[in-house]
Amino acid sequence: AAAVPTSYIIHMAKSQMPARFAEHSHWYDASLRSVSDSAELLYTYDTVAHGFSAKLTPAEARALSRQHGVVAVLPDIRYELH
Amino acid sequence: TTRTPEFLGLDRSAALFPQSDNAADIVVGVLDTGVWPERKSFDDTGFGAIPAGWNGQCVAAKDFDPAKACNRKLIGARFFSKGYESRLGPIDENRESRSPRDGDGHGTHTSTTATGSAVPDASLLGYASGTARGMSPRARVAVYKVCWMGGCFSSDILAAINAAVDDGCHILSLSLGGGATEYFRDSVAIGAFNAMERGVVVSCSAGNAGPGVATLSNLAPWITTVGAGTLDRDFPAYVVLGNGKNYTGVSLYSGKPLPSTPIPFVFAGNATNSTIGNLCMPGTLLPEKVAGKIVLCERGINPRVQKGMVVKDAGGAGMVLANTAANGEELVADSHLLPATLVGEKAGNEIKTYVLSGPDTTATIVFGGTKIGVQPSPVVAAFSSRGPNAVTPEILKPDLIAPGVNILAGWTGTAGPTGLPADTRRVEFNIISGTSMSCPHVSGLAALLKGVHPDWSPAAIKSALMTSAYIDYPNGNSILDVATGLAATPFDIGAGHVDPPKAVDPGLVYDLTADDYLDFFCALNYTPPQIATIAPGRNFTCDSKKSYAVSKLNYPSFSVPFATATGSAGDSTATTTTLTYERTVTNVGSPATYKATTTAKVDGGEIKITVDPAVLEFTETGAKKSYTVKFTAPSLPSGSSGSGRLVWSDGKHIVGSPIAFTWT
Repeated sequence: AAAVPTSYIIHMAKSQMPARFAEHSHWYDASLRSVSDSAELLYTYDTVAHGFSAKLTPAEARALSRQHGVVAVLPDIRYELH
Repeated sequence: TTRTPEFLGLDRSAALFPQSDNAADIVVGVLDTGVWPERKSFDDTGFGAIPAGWNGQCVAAKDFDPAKACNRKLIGARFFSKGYESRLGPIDENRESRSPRDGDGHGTHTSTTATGSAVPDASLLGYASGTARGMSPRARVAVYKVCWMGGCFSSDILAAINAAVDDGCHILSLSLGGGATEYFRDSVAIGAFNAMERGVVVSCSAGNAGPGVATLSNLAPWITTVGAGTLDRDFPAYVVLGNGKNYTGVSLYSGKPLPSTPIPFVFAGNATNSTIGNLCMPGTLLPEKVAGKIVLCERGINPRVQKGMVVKDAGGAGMVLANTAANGEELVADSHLLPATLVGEKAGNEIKTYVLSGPDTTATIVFGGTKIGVQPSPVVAAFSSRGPNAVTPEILKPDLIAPGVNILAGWTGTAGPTGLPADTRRVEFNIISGTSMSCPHVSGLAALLKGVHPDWSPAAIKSALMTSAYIDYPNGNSILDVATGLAATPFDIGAGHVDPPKAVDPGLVYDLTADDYLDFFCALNYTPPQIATIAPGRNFTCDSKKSYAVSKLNYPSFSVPFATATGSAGDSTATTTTLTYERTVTNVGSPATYKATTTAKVDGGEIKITVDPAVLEFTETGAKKSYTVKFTAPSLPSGSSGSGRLVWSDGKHIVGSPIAFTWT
């Protein structure tokens, strides 16, 4: 189960972006690549959240949660119509 | 929506809600199952140019041509499926459209409820006929498809909220939800917070997990959380038993009627080899025992319309569906494919006694069409989720109720009104129920208020809707809860039933800014990362020298949780506790003097409520005045509860706040 990828939402502290990145999307991508070469980035969020979503293994998600500027790594939750 | 505008008084208050260019500048974003753009409800006749600030898109797809789908009414249509597809694999385009097109019906229903243009001669198979129109028919609508056959994923929802805010939506309507969870783990709450911070009103459904306690979704205080009530409209269908007794149920069946003389009538539980045959689950009925007969089924587990299909497939001639204790007397109408009616628990029990009384029982069902003027109405739907708030007990939820039972609105062109694969009927409008239906009513009303008061904050609009809501029928009796047959409590209806003509001129509002919610997070002892997750645009830390309290959040309602004091032997002591709440009201009317009155009712104890000051004098519009409320109560056994009300009035306006008391 630890190796099965699933989707996560990664919330980032935008103000902690290292100076070497010109755009937040580059930082998000680099953060993702630091834990996985193959992880698929789903969305970047810039307005109502700062961060991105990606498909990761649980181990990759744990590793990402320890990266600089990551404030939360939340599992992608299923909601239902009412 | 052939009835709700009248039921909500919108027909009597045209002057209060001028259908002006103001309203046409408001864009409601609906996050749902997409849209069937060919519906007349999206007709843009009379609409001017798309608002200058609109940045949205109408995306192209195989079955979605923007040139034909979007217009000056439906100004945006997008879909978000990356999260869904990453979890469940590629969308099977033989089963659902990878486009904004709505193959389900739910999204077309909610979007037309909020904003649909007026469509004369609307009905579902002749039922509920009239002119269908959304609550804000002059508003524009943008749809964001986030829900698919396998569900709606938070990564897609957050992406859609992000897009909707960027696009320029003023109101967001989300008829979906998840479990009760801390706000920093809830993507709807996170997205809604940042939308609110940008002036966007977010209205969400409360959930359909009622009538159990603490069953609500969408609990964040910056969300308007909407429960469901009935209209004064019904669709009676009468069960006539062979013994001459009649019982009234509801149905939207419109095919060939049953014979007027009773035919054989059997209980499903006696026409099956299954221990749960009474529920009419697929494959459980014995055709030789039900062929040509009316079958009594009981509610539960599988969908109501599927039970009818099970009876039909087994050769049954009709179905009487009986509520059990879980649903009580709540009657939700369905457009069954065979003659069928739903009856309440009491009637169901009597009918069951009859059908079990012998081998030769008979019955028939007579369909009564559409009935208007049903009283009492509204009553709280049993399915409507209830408080208390499982995340923050000090914040009362739901916020209010709105029509959500047997609502007619637009429907998809690819599914029948029951949604069953075997239902080949195609309808322009459908009648369905849920807090999904009540939410877009409030979203549309929020659009109306935003059109009239473009400078009001999301919190002010929410406050106006809440403090003007009513809790009594015109005869003075309290709104009833169909689940109990008793007066509804604030945990059922929040501030009460929405009353738009009053909401447009509320007198006072309880305003809130994003900064106030940051203090609220401090009161909840949220950590800096947790706060940063919800409010990423702020570099905020709580001030260790400052006193924070949830009771200081300027909410338009009060939830007062007392802790039960226990003595050394574990029994309740006679001590009293005082909890103090702080509020600030803003005068949005003329200069006036408001006086406070309070009421409270708690079984087993007496509560003292002190408002200080009890008189607020406003000399100008926009002035703010603060007051405190002290609630002093004895220690009562854990599980005790009560309710009350605080009303500020200047003789013209009634600014009401519900109060809910609990002991834990």
